[in-house]
Amino acid sequence: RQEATGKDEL
Amino acid sequence: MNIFRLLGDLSHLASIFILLHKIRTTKSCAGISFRSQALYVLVYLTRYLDLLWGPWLLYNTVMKLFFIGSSVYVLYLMKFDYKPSHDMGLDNFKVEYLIGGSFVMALLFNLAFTFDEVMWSFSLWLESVAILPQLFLLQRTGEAETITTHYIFALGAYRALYIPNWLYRWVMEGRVEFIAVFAGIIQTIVYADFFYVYFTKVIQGQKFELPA
Repeated sequence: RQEATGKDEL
Repeated sequence: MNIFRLLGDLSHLASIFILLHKIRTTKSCAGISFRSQALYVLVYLTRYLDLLWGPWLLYNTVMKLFFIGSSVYVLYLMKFDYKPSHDMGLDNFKVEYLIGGSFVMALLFNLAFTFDEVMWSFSLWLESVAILPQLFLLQRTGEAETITTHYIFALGAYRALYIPNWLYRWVMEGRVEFIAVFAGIIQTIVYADFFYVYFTKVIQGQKFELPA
């Protein structure tokens, strides 16, 4: 789930 | 990282500095919704739970700590240093519905039915409507200081700029996060009326005034 786009955004 | 995301984040940072500048120079938080500010604290605390366990990317971590810290600081300023200037009577939007509705949406739409994932989804839905008490206050006063409108614009532009960022990432990386995108689109639609008045009045050098 870490690779979901939103997870590396603010 | 792409130009849209970077501009979005810079716009978000700018909005906070504009807000702090407004409070400091006018020595007043008149026209600023305490309720919206409190919702942002809740948004950041539930969104950035991963600060507790990582992974800690330098850029993201610094920004997350700044968003949490500055939003708590604004609440502190409003509650203590500039309390008398706070429009208590007019700032009475029922935030319980926003929190409750966001929680229901988070229970229905999440990446996994776990505490952190439900909180992450909750933060996205809540952020999409967290500006409503502020816009409601604007509506009730009928006008706003220009600097306050710059603050609201920069805060709205941040999420609007995330939309081309998501499109870019969808095309370039083949990844898309539907909860974030859908909530982000709702958030931008919530600002639509405000953007319209901002572009047609404030940018032309006129005062932000709503038609009676």
